[in-house]
Amino acid sequence: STVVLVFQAPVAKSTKDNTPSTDFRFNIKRGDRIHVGEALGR
Amino acid sequence: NSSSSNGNTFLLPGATVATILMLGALHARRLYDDKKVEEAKEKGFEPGFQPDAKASFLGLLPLRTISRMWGSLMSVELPVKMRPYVYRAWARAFHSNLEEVALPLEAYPSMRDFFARRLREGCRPIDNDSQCLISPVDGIVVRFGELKEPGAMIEQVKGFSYSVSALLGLNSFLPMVSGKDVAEKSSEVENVHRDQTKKSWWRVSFSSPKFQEPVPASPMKGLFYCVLYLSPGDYHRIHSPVDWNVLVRRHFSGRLYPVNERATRTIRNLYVENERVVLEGHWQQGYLALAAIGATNIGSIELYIEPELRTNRPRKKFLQSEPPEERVYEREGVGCMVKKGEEVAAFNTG
Repeated sequence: STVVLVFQAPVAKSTKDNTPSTDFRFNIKRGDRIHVGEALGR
Repeated sequence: NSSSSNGNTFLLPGATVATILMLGALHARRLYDDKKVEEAKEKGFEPGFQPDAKASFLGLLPLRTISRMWGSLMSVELPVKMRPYVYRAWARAFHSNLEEVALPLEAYPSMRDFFARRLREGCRPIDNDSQCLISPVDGIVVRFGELKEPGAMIEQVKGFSYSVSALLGLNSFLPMVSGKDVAEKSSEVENVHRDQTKKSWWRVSFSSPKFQEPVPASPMKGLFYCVLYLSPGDYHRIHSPVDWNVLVRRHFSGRLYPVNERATRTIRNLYVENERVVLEGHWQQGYLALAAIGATNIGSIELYIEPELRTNRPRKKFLQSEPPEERVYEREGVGCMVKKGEEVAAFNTG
């Protein structure tokens, strides 16, 4: 079986004053094995 | 008479041997094809979409009936003494980790109960960083990314993509991708999300066409997706990826093609064709949808927030492509609130 997630999240802002951007980033790679509770992205 | 009876005596064994040889040849050919694909992938080359005769043949089979029969077989209660042997054999065949199983193997009356097993407390620690979105299931990351173009398509495999709105349903309140215009409208929508007293809003929103058109995403919000594949030996319960409010459930009574890697390469619109349950709602950052998609061996999708829902039921022939059956969750007008990591649903056989 398969689960598909679709969600809104912040995208990169052009930060002129170098404040840390709040954009969402995945921290996975294709083919990774993942478990319930592990972060897909932040 | 004797020669004809001799002929008959050889007929059955001969046909059996011929069938076994033919199936063996087909299987060998399939192993050879899959090996070629693995070698190509190791060289970094991803094989593209290529429908084959097997995919067309699958389309002719009564897969839903086969799935229900499989489920009935899996529901047969096993003698207590036999259970550990059967479940260990399954675990060996599909690489399940028996160390994590919550109960002693004898406690699962049937294969179906074992398939929907829970895990021991603490086996899946939840990443409680409030800024992160967690995996709702155990599985393999098939694809993920940001939906850019207005059509919002997800690549099924190189050379073939399917539309997100077809996957989630045309009634979906999927935000438009990076809508440049009408930012105020999306902030209006966000305000209403926050203002939980307007009970009627959600009821109206899903009945009137006005709100059924895609809600434009606010300029600083992107739309992301992630596709996760669960193999037969995986833990098959679905947990909540974040704290969110589930507002709508949409059940698509579809086909039950297999969804393994080979099927994604050969069956068009695989996830849009298959039986599935879509949950839609919103979280702190806006829109969120979770689509649980069944397969031949896993025709059942059970919801803890709606235990009475049944999937993969026998269908009347002429209703082949019936529209999705939808339910708006009405608790206090904000739907069902679900905490990050909480069990939401489960896949099962049959």
